[in-house]
Amino acid sequence: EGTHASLVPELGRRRVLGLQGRLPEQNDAALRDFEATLLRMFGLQCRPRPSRSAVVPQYLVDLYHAQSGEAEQPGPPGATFQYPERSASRANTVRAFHHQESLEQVVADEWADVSGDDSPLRFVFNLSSIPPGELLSSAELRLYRQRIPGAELHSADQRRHRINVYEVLKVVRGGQLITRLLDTRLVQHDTSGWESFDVSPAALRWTHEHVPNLGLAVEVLHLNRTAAQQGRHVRLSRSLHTTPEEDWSQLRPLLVTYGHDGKGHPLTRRSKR
Amino acid sequence: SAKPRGRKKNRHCRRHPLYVDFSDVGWNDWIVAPPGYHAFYCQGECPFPLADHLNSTNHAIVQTLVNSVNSSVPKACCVPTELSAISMLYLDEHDKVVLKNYQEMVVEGCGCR
Repeated sequence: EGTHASLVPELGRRRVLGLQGRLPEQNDAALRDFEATLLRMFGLQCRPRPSRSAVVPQYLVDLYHAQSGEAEQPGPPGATFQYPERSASRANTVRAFHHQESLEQVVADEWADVSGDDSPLRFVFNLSSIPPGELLSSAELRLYRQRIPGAELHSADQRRHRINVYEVLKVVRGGQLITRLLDTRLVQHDTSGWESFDVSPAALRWTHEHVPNLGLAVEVLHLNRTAAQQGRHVRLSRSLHTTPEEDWSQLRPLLVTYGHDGKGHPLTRRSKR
Repeated sequence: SAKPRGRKKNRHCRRHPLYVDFSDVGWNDWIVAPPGYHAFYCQGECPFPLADHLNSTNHAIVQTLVNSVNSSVPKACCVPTELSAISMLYLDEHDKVVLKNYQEMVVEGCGCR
């Protein structure tokens, strides 16, 4: 707060000042030290100043409620939350990352709606905010699938999509990607919901082995190709459907990392107290 | 006539309520949840002889015993003997959302140590 410490509001600060008979400068310095100590305790270098565009993913809110024993609270309609028992049991810190949209290939963005091309879409997640002392145990890429209206009219074969998630190892001339498969799943487009893909090997390579992070690539294949369904089931890009901005911010791909900073116990699911 | 007997205040070491409200210090802009939490604190006397419920150590019993005959040796201190963790959901310095478990944030039990 400029020259003043921000921890204690002005009113409280004046009261403390009066009680202690200290000079304002001494008081502010003490409060600044106090705030810095508290922030260090929380593992922060400075006081966070969230921007207006910051979005808190519903998945982390649900995870928090499960953690604090408030999971009984009803979520949004249609929400299906599955507690990541295995990942959370080895971690005390969960971080959420959205991809850097500025790095998206414009061409790739267009195919999702129009061309029906099978080229994978590339997503780059900046994980540099993970502190060096935090050891990742796992990471998942979460993708939202939206039910295609009238899906019930299609045969089981026509409803099938395969989602492949790759780590990008190299980008060669012409934008072609050299990749390795991390996870794959066969889904049907008659339901909406989140799919979680294990991308731990890539996240560990980027953070532990300091291998350059070239991102992940996602490929959605409609097994019984029809122009009407191709590229319309999995929410990969902003332009895929004309929905409000808030909708995209909550439904866009999300990378979630599970790590431990060596302090304290892992996350455990609590019952309501 | 006998004086009306008020409820005798228990001054022995025990846990007291203490609610930490993040909005009071203006931290609710980056801490998404919880809005605050019950931290509690320990306060009270550690009298001679130490009762079982005061969770004392052998050392605290000896120190209290010595204090009863030599007041220059202080009494045992009323301190947290059991603490628990809380989870916090917040936005960090990079605008990233973090859910973290912080150990030893809540006093669960107090004792004389």
